[in-house]
Amino acid sequence: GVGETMPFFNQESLQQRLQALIDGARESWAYAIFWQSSSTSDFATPSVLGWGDGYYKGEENKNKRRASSSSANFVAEQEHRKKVLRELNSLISGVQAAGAGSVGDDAVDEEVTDTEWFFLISMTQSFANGNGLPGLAMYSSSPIWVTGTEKLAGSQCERARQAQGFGLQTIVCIPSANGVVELGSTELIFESSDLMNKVKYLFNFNI
Amino acid sequence: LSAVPQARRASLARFLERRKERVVSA
Repeated sequence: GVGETMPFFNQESLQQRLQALIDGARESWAYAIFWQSSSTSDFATPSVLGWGDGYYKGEENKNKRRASSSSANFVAEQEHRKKVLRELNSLISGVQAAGAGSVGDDAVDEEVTDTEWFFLISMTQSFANGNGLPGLAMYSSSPIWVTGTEKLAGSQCERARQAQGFGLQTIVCIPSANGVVELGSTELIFESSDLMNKVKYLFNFNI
Repeated sequence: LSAVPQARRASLARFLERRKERVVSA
């Protein structure tokens, strides 16, 4: 398994663990994020969870959710998202060697879905211990599993409400060594010990 | 871009590259 063959904590190994977690799952998760804790052995210093890495898989039934695609708001929002993506794309392409994976305009001009956008803006977020779903999971040392539009919308956590606004129906945060693993889906997925065990196996490593 | 931490930059590059693959294969 991945956990046995990759003993070291690095970006590549983290990405493979996130992939292994949702590519092999029966449920259709749209993404997995590892929120990395800044904490050290000094327990007096408050820890912050920041972006460690993420794997975006996408939604299975994307076409079902395109009801409002002709509204003016939708068009304006898409223009904004594509503009941001275009800028990010040129920044990334600019630092890569010529021909080494620059992304063409076709990909940028394709609709940027709500789930993709939620994943992208997640990269700008961080959570103090006890704040937001990931921070709360870390603070309580127990998994948080929120299924259903109403539960997400009614959550005290801004991130859960934001997820619901972008069409997600399930969001899960599972604490692990040095951070929190978060998964999101546009489907209704109910709590399973299978996923918890997988996270325990794949992410309980020490830096 | 140098202000963007390495982890996010790598994740972003990967996301954009995979998005391109999804669009091409669609």
